[in-house]
Amino acid sequence: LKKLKAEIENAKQRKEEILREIEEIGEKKGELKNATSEKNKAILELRKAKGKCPVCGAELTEEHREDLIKKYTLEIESYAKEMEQLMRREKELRAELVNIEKILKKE
Amino acid sequence: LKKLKAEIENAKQRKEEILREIEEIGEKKGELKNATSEKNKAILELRKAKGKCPVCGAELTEEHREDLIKKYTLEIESYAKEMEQLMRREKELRAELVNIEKILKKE
Ligand SMILES: [Zn+2]
Repeated sequence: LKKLKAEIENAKQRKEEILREIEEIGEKKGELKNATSEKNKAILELRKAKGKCPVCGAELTEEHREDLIKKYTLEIESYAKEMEQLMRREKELRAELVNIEKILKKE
Repeated sequence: LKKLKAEIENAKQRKEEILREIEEIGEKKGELKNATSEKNKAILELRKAKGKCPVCGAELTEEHREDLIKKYTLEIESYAKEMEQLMRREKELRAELVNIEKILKKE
């Protein structure tokens, strides 16, 4: 019986950790969505720009404009990769949670 | 009869001028709408900015940021005034057009 009690205790603790990690993943996903939409907006602004920045008015050479568009496009791609990793991790955690719930049913 | 013919000729010419002017007003209204939405977008970007421009990355002091927001807000107000004048002018032209059409009915 002692063995079962220890197993249930571990399961409860693990469940808490999983829920906390899933919550953190949710927050990170929100941040990535926001960052992606910011960069997409900046790219739209830069595509229209001629000679100066449409937002702050600073001088903007053709070369600088193209560099920025390239830089932001690469950032958006890295956000998408990170998002995929988070979704995969979340799926693993949810699967583990299902097993943990089974153990806790024995209580 | 000669008098009537001259009146109709004038009316036809005036109608052409009115239609051309109404068309030009339409174009200007489109430009003002576009410029207003550009500036509103730039103000939104500037509100979020901290230390550097969110689009081109140039350094942006607190003072410069506030000046730009003020400048763009004033520009939006002047666009709205111009829009009102255009709408008033368009109303006058349409009223004149109604009278012209009455003359042309005599043809
Ligand atoms: Zn800028």
